[in-house]
Amino acid sequence: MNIFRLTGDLSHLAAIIILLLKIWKSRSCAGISGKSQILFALVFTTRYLDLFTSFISLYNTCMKLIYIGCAYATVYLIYAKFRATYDGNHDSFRVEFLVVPVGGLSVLINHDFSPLEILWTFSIYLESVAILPQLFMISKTGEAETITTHYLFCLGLYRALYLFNWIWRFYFEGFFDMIAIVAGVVQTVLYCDFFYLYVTKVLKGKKLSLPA
Amino acid sequence: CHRTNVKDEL
Repeated sequence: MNIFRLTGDLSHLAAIIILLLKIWKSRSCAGISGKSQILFALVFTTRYLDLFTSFISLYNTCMKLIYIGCAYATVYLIYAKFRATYDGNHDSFRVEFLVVPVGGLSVLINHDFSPLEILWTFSIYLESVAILPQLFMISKTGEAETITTHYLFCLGLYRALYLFNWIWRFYFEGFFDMIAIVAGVVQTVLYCDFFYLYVTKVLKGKKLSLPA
Repeated sequence: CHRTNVKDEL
């Protein structure tokens, strides 16, 4: 555990909590892509199956349970409790275009051809693109609430910090995992355009709106 | 690859 890894995890946790609180406090999930949230729930479910097979640390187990619990709570709020506020018309990204290629890729390129390992690989690949329905939704409506942009910033920052974590681990532990690194780079790059808008607009007190 | 190490990440 190094400082990048820890702050990365906390940034990820902050993103998840920010989104849950935003929906809960405003009693609305307007502007939030339910599809991205379903994909994240799928990511956590397929990655953390090792909860049943191996124990790493209390920290590890607790964080996994919190991530999974929050992911399903978010999906529940969007598709059940506050379903009336869900903007399905603008959430029109075709997720099969992500899940099918990612599924194929995880069968083809993995560390070990075993069910748990393939599911882990699937979750890594899927996480790298799971935010696309959300970004697509924002590009479609042309705007995002400021609290939603804070959520996205924390979520992007988390993977960027993991990149530094991997650089650290490579130098000090001689450890690297090519699948996680490549997917992590892809995931971080997808946020770059958003990071630019966040810094130039949101941090200067303006609402994030795209030119028509 | 050090696969067992990666599982300690989230």
